Amino acid sequence: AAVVEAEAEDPLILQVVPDAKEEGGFGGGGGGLGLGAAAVEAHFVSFERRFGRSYASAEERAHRRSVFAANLRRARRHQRLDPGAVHGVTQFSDLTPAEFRRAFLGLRRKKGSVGGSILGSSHEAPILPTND
Amino acid sequence: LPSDFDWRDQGAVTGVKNQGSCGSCWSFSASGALEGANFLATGKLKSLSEQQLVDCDHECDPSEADACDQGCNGGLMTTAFEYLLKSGGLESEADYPYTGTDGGSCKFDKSKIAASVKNFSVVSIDEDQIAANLVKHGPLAIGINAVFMQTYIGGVSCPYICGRHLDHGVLLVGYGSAGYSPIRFKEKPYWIIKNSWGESWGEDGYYRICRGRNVCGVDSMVSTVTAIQTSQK
Repeated sequence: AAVVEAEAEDPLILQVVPDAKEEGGFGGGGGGLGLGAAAVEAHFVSFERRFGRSYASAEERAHRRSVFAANLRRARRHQRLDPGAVHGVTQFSDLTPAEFRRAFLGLRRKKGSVGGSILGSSHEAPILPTND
Repeated sequence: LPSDFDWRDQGAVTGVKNQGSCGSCWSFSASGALEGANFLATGKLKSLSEQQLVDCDHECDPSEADACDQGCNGGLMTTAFEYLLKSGGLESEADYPYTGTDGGSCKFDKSKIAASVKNFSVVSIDEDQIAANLVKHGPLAIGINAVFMQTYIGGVSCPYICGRHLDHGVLLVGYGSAGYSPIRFKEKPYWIIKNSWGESWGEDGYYRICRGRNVCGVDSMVSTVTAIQTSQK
């Protein structure tokens, strides 16, 4: 009971408790890092089912599975760097970071901008009062 | 400023949309801001067309002739607002539905304009100013570094380290005062962000990120838009 109470009060403890059964998020534990090939395969099958993935060939599936395994490790890293959120398997878990950027991002950053406002722009917002 | 604020509670935010495999986040950010501004101007919430921006907005930055809005290959919300000022406005989602591809020609019909931009502004990197502009003008188009969003499932994101290189356009719809931050052992304020990756991503399509230190560059590219009332034929 003391352990449970300590965990409830200090979620940091939960970060290092491995939980291979965790399918989605890793907020509660390990998942991903250190999983054996069979466990990764089980996670990947679950991912395919959940997000309706089918791949053109066995080679493509094997490649996507390796990307997925890398993303499990990445999610775990993100979980450590961002403990207030839950990170884990998402619909993007079979995409490399580069593929993800190409397909789902697309903000063109303006050169020469400071704080999102172009120097000397006539579109700079006036300062609003915030004390009332 | 209120300690908590959410434009969804005021009916100013349409349902979560899905950009598909197309780098058109900037168009969803821009249209979402105009949807909110149009709601404030007219009292009616209309879902507006992103595809019109994808197909028709090729506006370039005056200072960088080669930096233009390019459909699924990316764009910028402020240049989208420039396009909207010039073109007259956005059609509704129903009249110009989203396809998630940018190979088609522009089918913009001026007679079907559902919302028009009156003016737009960029907001300084000051969280109080961002909150004030949010409350006064409606949801804000913002840029963010999306590196943690690929694996995000829920909660308040507050990474120790996150690049401030902006690569994703989203919509700031509100803020809260008390999201629990386990590493700091206290409640931390956060922004509420509408994304365009469908409802199955994140918290029903939304992302919460902590306020206070420009995490992931969230405070550094913020623009607000105001709308004029239009009559639809």
